[in-house]
Amino acid sequence: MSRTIAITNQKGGVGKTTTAINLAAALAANDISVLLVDSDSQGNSTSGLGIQKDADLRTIYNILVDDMEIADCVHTTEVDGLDILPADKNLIGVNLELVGIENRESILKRKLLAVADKYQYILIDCPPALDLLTLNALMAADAILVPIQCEFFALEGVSELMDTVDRVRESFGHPLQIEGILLTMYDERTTLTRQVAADLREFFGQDVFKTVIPRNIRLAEAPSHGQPILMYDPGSKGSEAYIQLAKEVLANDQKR
Amino acid sequence: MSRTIAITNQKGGVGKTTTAINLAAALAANDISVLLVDSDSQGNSTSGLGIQKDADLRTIYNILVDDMEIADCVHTTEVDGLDILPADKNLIGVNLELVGIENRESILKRKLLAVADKYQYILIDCPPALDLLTLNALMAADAILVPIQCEFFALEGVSELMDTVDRVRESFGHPLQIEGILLTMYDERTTLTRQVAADLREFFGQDVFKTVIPRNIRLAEAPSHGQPILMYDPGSKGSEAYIQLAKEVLANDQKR
Ligand SMILES: Nc1ncnc2c1ncn2[C@@H]1O[C@H](COP(=O)(O)OP(=O)(O)OP(=O)(O)O)[C@@H](O)[C@H]1O
Ligand SMILES: Nc1ncnc2c1ncn2[C@@H]1O[C@H](COP(=O)(O)OP(=O)(O)OP(=O)(O)O)[C@@H](O)[C@H]1O
Ligand SMILES: [Mg+2]
Ligand SMILES: [Mg+2]
Repeated sequence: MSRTIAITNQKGGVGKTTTAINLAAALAANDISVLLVDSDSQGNSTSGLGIQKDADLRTIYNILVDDMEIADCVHTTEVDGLDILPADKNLIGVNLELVGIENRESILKRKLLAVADKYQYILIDCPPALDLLTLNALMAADAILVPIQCEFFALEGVSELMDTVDRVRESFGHPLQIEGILLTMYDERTTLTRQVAADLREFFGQDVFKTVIPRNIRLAEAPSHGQPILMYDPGSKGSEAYIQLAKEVLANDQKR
Repeated sequence: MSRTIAITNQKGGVGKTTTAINLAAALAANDISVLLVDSDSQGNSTSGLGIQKDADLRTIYNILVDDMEIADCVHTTEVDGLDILPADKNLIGVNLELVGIENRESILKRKLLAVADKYQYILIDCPPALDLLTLNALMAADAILVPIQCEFFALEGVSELMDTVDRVRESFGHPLQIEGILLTMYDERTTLTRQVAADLREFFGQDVFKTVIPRNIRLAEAPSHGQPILMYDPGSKGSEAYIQLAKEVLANDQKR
């Protein structure tokens, strides 16, 4: 059986894709088979792992709208043990194309059942919105991992996200857990970062990961080479942080 | 007559809201009457200007779905000459609530006609998506201003945004201009920033603003005080940059 984690936060630019790519690669480096699902029409996880977005690329769009199977759309990556279900701009119309379709919020969940035995972890990179794509990810997930920048606007959106999680639990009867809250782009020199971090630890307590991802330019450079940080610059602070995060996720999941 | 500018980029966290608030305030400081329209369900422009999101707050939702008039929903702010049409989480459902409504992409455009004589500039802060709210902003706008971080993922999304602009021009026959491409969170010490900036200047030429917004922590601190940077820290690099940007926007518009 696999564990499925949705990497989500409707606030834009907080490190969802960077976390999806690098946590997936760090888990795979522990001899774990991992599937990364890109559910954002920007397709940043897809290009960040070096997948070319040709016109005939099979993507998550084909799963959600054309009823294709995941095994027919999955690609291997340069990272041993890490496969990806890509995304591209065709996803832009999905919110409207699925209007009126029965159980449209659970399509991804149903499709992932077919590959659950093949992967130990399935990570889903979500778009910056509380839309049908994010809802599909939440319904398919066992837990959510929330990357969050320690800044004012990021703090504001967290309660909306938790409201959405409660709605998924109550109206769909789906027992969604919290994998953890991840502080990203952490710059300990600024008071703002330290203040917001303290607020988040007070609000979320143990749910905040001990691992903190520092601001590290190598993390922003890696995707332009189509590689995760572990391949692009294994000695960097960014790489060490994501290796550490993978260890913490594995240790927490053993305890459950 | 007023000039309406949509501040848009589907890439998340590139400085759309920060630009909307601070350009609006800097224009108002030139004795210009400005309306800032918040069209993002996160409501960051709304809280960044100190507006409390009470349950009975009238917002853009009431304009789009309840057919209220803009004059009934507009709020003054602490900045002389700057009004805001707020947003809150009720907007989350709008993409689906307007399905099937005739001319749903032009509601905001029609509503803004009623206040065009009251404001010299109308700025619209868009969500990180190419959805119906952004389409409403593009249809209502004379031009788009695209904040962009000089990083790999931000570069990837620009061609999709330009495709959307072309579609608005062709299928809706709406002559949307480019106000400019704004480089934000610019850190001249990194090669990545310089490389991506060079790529953008090559691709967009004159459309790239001469004014560049540097990374400046005071810009991230200001919204937690509910103030634009011009009030929070008028001597900061961030404040100077947005004052400069307002001058450049005014000079460009004189020439048109
Ligand atoms: N720890 C970090 N240090 C430095 N740069 C980072 C870090 N994490 C992410 N970045 C960079 O910041 C930008 C935003 O990160 P990313 O794209 O991963 O966020 P996101 O939440 O997926 O954005 P979106 O909401 O658009 O999907 C990217 O250019 C990325 O390379
Ligand atoms: N020039 C800058 N220097 C430092 N911090 C900045 C700068 N511009 C914006 N920020 C901070 O970066 C974060 C992202 O900016 P902002 O929220 O304005 O982007 P956005 O494009 O509106 O995001 P979204 O896609 O979620 O709407 C915010 O916390 C903001 O305070
Ligand atoms: Mg992303
Ligand atoms: Mg914003």
